Amino acid sequence: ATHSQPPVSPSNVCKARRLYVDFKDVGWQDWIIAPQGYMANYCHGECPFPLSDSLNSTNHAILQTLVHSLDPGSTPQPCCVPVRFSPISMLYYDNNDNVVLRHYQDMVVDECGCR
Amino acid sequence: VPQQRLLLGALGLSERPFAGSRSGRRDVPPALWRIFRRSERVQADEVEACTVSEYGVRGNIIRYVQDQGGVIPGSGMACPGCVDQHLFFNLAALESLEVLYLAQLHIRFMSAARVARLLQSGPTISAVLYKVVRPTLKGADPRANRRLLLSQSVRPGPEGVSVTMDVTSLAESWRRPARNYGLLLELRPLDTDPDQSWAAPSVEASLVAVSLHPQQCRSRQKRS
Repeated sequence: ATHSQPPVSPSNVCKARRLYVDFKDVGWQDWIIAPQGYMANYCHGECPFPLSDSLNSTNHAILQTLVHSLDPGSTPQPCCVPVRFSPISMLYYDNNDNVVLRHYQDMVVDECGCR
Repeated sequence: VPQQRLLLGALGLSERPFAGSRSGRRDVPPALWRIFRRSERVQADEVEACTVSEYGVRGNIIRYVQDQGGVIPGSGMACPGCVDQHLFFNLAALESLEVLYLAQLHIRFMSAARVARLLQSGPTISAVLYKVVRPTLKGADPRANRRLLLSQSVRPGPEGVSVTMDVTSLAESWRRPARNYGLLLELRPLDTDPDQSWAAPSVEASLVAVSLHPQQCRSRQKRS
């Protein structure tokens, strides 16, 4: 079954991709003071058999790719998801026109993995 | 709209903050800019992120709350230059899950420009701050409804003079809007020349509230 699938080129493998979120694009520029946007990134790509160490995979994901390689129709590949985030701080006006500085976790995707 | 609400909810906001023009809005306090810039540099440090080192307390949210009070009409009738000012800080925006670690009151007394020009610094003022424990009913003695917090003499120069005070426990009670009656600030001139017309200083008050939202500032489990 594995031989019937096209090989996954390195560019298709699960990894973090660049995504810049501009707060103007979501219409929040009126109340967010800073930053005006930030590099949020996202995860995209395949989790092919065999999973390498660089794909931050779990034991379960390794077994899932094995099962998928044997029967692709019944079991999907593991998902390419964020496994490490970092926080950002945002400065904004609230509804009472107060200035608020708030620290938000899990805002930037630093690493992706197959889970 | 539902999608935006979902996103705002993830950011800990119940609704989209006022979407009007930014003109006329208050400036960002320089201290807050400094903290923001520093947080950009150290944001990878999880432990640091849940502590506001500038104030030496835990927290992931710093609010500069504006004073919504004002001069009490007719308060200048008691004596020339006397001013009674109501200070009111709305803390209803704090979510019930948030833990308030610090509330710091800043009061800045600015001498009237005319007085500052004449005297280089304004006259000495007695500044007495009370917390209001319940609203004063008509005809009742207002002194029964207040508790003394601070009594200080200040002499504002051209640059003004500031008083800072920790009001954390008091601000905790203000989180329930029905129990928030604010503060009363009485200003009385101490050494004015009776021959010289005297103008009361202007007062700018703000409250810095540092709180921690436990769900948004959890400790990260160490991975092997």
